[in-house]
Amino acid sequence: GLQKSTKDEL
Amino acid sequence: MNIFRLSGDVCHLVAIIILFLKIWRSKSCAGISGKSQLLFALVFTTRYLDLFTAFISIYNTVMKVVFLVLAYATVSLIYFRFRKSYDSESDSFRVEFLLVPVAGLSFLENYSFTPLEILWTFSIYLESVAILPQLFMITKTGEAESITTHYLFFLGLYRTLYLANWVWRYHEEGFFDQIAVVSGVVQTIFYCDFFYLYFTRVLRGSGKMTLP
Repeated sequence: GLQKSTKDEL
Repeated sequence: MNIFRLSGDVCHLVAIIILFLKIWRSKSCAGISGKSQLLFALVFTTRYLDLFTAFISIYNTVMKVVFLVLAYATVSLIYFRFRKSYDSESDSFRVEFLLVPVAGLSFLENYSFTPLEILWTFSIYLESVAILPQLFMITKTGEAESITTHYLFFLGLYRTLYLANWVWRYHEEGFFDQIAVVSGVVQTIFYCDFFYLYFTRVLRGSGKMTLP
């Protein structure tokens, strides 16, 4: 799937 | 944001508060691995460097500040205020065996070779092994106070809920962060043995968890 960073996660 | 991630963050916060209050009220850090707490403080420090550069939401910013403050406050309780009760003899895990491979891997396997991204990757890999000194200390002393096991339960539960969050985000948003997911699976696997003991020993009301 599309790879996005989890920077919106803690 | 989804219910899995929100409940995961709440479990994480509960775990950190349980530990801090346990040390603060008992005025002792007996049975607590200062090394693991140092590693967690390092995890938050290297992961939340974007605290002032990338605003995501009030919730995100507040939680990052709370995690950082509580992590450093816990470390200062262990190594300063109640250092006489710190059992450095039992807290003998060689953290360099964690830091060197984790640092090496974060240079090899990352999404982009920039300082912020490598530090974020380092924090993700480090978090998956940061609890090992604490688990090692429990096997060494052969026991853990029940409050410590509750701390470990919520800490293990938080990343397990994050795994559910990533399944949900993959299903809903086509989102998949390989580094975070693989590390999260490894991190949760380290808790499996503890979860077994927790459910079979502590929740049976035997109070203290004593290892076989």
